[in-house]
Amino acid sequence: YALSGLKWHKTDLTWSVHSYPSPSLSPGLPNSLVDNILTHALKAWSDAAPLNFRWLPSDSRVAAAGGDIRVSFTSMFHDDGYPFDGQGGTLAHAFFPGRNDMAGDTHFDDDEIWSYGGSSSTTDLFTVAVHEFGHALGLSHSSSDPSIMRPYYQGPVGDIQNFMLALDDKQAIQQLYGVKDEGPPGGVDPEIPRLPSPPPPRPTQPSDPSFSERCQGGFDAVANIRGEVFFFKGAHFWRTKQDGSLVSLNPAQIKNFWIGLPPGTNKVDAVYERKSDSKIIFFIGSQYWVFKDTVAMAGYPRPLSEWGMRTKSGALVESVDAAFIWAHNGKTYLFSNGEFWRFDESHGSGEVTWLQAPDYPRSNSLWGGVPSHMDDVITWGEGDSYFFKDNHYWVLKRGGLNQDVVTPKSIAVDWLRCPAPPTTPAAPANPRHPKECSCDIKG
Amino acid sequence: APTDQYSRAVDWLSRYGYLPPPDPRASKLQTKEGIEKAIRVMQRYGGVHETGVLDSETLKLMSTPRCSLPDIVGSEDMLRRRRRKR
Repeated sequence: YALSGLKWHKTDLTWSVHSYPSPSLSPGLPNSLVDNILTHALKAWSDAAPLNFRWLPSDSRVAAAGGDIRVSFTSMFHDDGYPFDGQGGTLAHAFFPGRNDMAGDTHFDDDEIWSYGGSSSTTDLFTVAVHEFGHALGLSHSSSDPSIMRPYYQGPVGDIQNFMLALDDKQAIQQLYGVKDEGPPGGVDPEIPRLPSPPPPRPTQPSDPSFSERCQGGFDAVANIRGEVFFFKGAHFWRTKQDGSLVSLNPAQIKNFWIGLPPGTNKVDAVYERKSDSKIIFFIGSQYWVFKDTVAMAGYPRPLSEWGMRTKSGALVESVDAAFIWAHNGKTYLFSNGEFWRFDESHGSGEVTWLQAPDYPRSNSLWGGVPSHMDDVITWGEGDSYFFKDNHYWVLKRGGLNQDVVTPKSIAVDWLRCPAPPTTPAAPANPRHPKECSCDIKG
Repeated sequence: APTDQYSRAVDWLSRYGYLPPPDPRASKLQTKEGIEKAIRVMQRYGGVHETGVLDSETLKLMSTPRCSLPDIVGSEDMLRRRRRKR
């Protein structure tokens, strides 16, 4: 069972009925029968716990001002934040105990066809009333079966004279108000059960494995897609927005965002956004996919061999390390195993295809000052080329191909909001320990 | 249409506490993973086969007449109710 955390701090409760079902919809339920059904619905609870329910005429001043459980049949919007929805759907609701005006109020949808033990096309008032009075006494919905506090209507529970609560419901009401004719309500502790103590505070050091994954670099692929940089690693990716902030510190699952990759995809080799139509190209092993937004287009994957990339020795390329569009000339560049190829996008037959430029492959060493076996490459900022390898990146300015000095920078710090490794101050020479050790972030 | 069915299901899951209620002050997009998880919880709670997708059994349960109160009462929902009350 589940308790709402609220209960009446008294066991003598009053109840009243402020409106009855419309005779036109529920002709079989005269007001006297409604009162009788509701009386028995309350009795189901008072049979299990030391509760007393006293009926008040609805026109009495006490009922109007401060009765505990006030029943009404209303429809659609009725000023309590829980509008009804016509026949079917929601049937009723009740407010948990408390000191506010609406505590204990129980509303039935007057658009239902209410009955007592009627056919399947009607709704049994007794069954619903027992459930709602459970709420009015402090019980929440239960997923137990059997329990009258299950949220779904499951048909009449049977004869109101002989109805008894299921064990789950009996234990719930007894937890709140005690066992009838036995001891104080709630047993030893008269209050509602306490929640378990919270666990001791955890150290603030990041223990989440996603932290170290994010901050250790070694990305499978990096791509500039629509002005955001995606860092792919394993089955996940992180996403850095144009302003440099991360969409989330936690990684997202590739399979949940990029729809259409094979199940179990746990590594992508390279990704880039096509220039002419902004479609996104994924390379995984010897296949490639074309995505329209986040969904793979029909007909993919296709074999990488369609690109016609052969090594200098004439072998077909089996996988791609990196792919990007060089802002300097708008051409597509694919890298594999220390060599690269250049392509033009062609729109000949309506569909975009790639035409390989002659005189390729060439050696990656032409891109001077950067690693020759990079993880991936993107164009970013003012058309600069960013090369990523392990946890570092190198920037070749504008159309630069061979700069004198390219200083590597930290991917983790500059792109993924990781703390900078502590700088080790120059230690004074220690004659006893001539070789001082220093620890980096991994150490 | 499947999209209608999907958005109605998200609305249902929010209403009964399986998804956080939409915040009128901020645009909050539910993730596919979050919705699948919510469907699983709803299926477990309702005693139907736990698949994480809107199968016929789940849709049938969602259209079963029921009590208006949420099944999962989270802190956000309680807070919202207290605010409305004030």
